[in-house]
Amino acid sequence: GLNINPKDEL
Amino acid sequence: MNIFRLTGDLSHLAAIIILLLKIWKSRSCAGISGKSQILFALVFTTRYLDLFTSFISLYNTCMKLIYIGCAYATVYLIYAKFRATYDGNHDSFRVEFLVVPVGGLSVLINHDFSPLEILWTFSIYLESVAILPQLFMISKTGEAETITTHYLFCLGLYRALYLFNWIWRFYFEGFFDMIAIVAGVVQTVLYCDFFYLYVTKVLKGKKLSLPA
Repeated sequence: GLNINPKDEL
Repeated sequence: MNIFRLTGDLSHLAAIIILLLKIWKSRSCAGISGKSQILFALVFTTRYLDLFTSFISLYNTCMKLIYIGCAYATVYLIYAKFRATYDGNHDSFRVEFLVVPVGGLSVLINHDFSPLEILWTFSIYLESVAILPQLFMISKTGEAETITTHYLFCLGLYRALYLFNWIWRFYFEGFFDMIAIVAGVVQTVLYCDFFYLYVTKVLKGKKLSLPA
């Protein structure tokens, strides 16, 4: 899926 | 969180701290591109604005704060405290040739046309090319101090480990983020030439110097 907020990666 | 992601983050942290300590201990930022460091500070600033909007974990928040803090500390050391040692003549990469296209691209290609998401996208694209002023500087002077090459190796290794993290996450979580992956591949590829020199020269105890 798409990574829209929240982002867990740095 | 998997082992690639964790070691990637730690490698990133190691790179940042190696650079800070190198400058602090030698009281000099010779050979370091201040422009790349400004770009990294900009990368962290635009990416971690979600510190204000969402809490993910204590680990996440702490690492973001450390990265941002160290990035600005590095810029401060280069442009203020040890400014006299800054090699501005060799740090001549035109950063507007990176920032302007990256800004345009992040407005055009993003997951969601919202301010935070566009800034996050901008930071991902910018990070992928932010090291170019540093690599340009090394190619111009034809050499790099060994400690600087350790910094670059850790920084390149970090994004390479993130690639493995994304492969892991795709197989085990069905997760993928095309923007991060494509930018991450570009970023890692930019280090390949350097990785080769690092393995063939620095790890064999030689100084990294390029043929004239």
